[in-house]
Amino acid sequence: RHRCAQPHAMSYRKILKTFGFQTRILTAPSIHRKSNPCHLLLSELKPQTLAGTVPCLPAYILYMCIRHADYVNDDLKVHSLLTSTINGIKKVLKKHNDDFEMTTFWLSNTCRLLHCLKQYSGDEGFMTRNTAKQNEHCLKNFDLTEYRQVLSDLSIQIYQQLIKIAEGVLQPMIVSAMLENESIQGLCGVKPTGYRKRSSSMADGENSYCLEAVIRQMNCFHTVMCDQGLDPEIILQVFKQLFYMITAVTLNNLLLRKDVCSWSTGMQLRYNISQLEEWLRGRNLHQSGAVQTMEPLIQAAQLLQLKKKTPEDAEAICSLCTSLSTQQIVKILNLYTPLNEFEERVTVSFIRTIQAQLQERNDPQQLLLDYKHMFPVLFPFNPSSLTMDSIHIPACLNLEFLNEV
Amino acid sequence: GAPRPRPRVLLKAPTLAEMEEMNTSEEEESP
Repeated sequence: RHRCAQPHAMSYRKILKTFGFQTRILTAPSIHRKSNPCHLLLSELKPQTLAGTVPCLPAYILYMCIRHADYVNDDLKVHSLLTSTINGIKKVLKKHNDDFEMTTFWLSNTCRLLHCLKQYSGDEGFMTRNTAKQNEHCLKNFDLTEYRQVLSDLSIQIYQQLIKIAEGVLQPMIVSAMLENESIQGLCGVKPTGYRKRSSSMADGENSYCLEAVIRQMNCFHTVMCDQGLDPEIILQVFKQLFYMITAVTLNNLLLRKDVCSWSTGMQLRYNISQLEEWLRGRNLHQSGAVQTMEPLIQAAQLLQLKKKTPEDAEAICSLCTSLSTQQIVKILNLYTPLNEFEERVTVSFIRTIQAQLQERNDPQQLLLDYKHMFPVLFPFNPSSLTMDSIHIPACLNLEFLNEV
Repeated sequence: GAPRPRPRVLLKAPTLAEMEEMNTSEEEESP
């Protein structure tokens, strides 16, 4: 039986009264802002304030408000509430456009609100995992499909901001951590001589990073995303994107720098990649596709280490380097720097053999990877097992004055 | 049998860009 319980008799009915459902709720003069719960919820809320509460609490509170407006069959209230929410989130994100935690917090909440609008839409396709109690909280009067599309578009925008922030933090660390830092004991003695370290990445200066620093930073990103209750599928996509960027920046540098095209860098690079793979496994992120994005780099590291002399060596290289283009393989072979006088430079005829073997490949023409490339993001439906009745507004939200309304 | 639920009314929504435009013009209007 289609039944729709009266919204839970807690303070959110009062929240709605105080909201006033003004279309300009978030642009109201500042004198009203201090007593505006929407403003408090959206603009002044710090993720740390909600530590220890239900993840995505603002999303649940906002859904309860929308549900109440639906229950009283007031389409203007629904419009107003959703518009205020969406504009409010955009405003907060603009203000905190370099804050990873804040961006994660609102990505998490926007996705949760989107999931709620699906889970409680009344559409049976989204209700398969609902309990009978949860079904009582479904929308009764309005179909919010179009608003779901807007929230989905907003989620994409927030996701892109999140990636941009994370990339901005990681990018300056990549070259020194992946190509220049020597963590394998004894490799220094087998570095090619005659090249000064490049100053571009300040290898010897204060901006030098080791791989542990990159891993520490990724641990930090991962912990924040988990703490903020971001959907696990989104966390996987974040790391796939970040690992692609690490690969692209590292490989591009390798393709342009003779001093790092050596057997010893190949060895160090392979070791670094294995450390990153181990980190992914340790954090249960191995299914993210991140390792697959590193494939060209893994092959480049192997190419640096393989023998490069006989026709058999050429064949081995061609069958191994399937994720590198002919142009990239040839470039690395041309840049390859022998370790010492006992190792020979790669001969022109060897490179010609490789080119002849690979000529049937239909490789892309560009040498470098597009490190700004973004994989399309997906937000799979992730219903919550939580029941709306169990949501309580904690005192830390400073919304308690609503009880006096 | 149980009465069939009333079909829900589709609420038309502006796009994200339109929403931003409206918000900006409202901000400009406000003193």
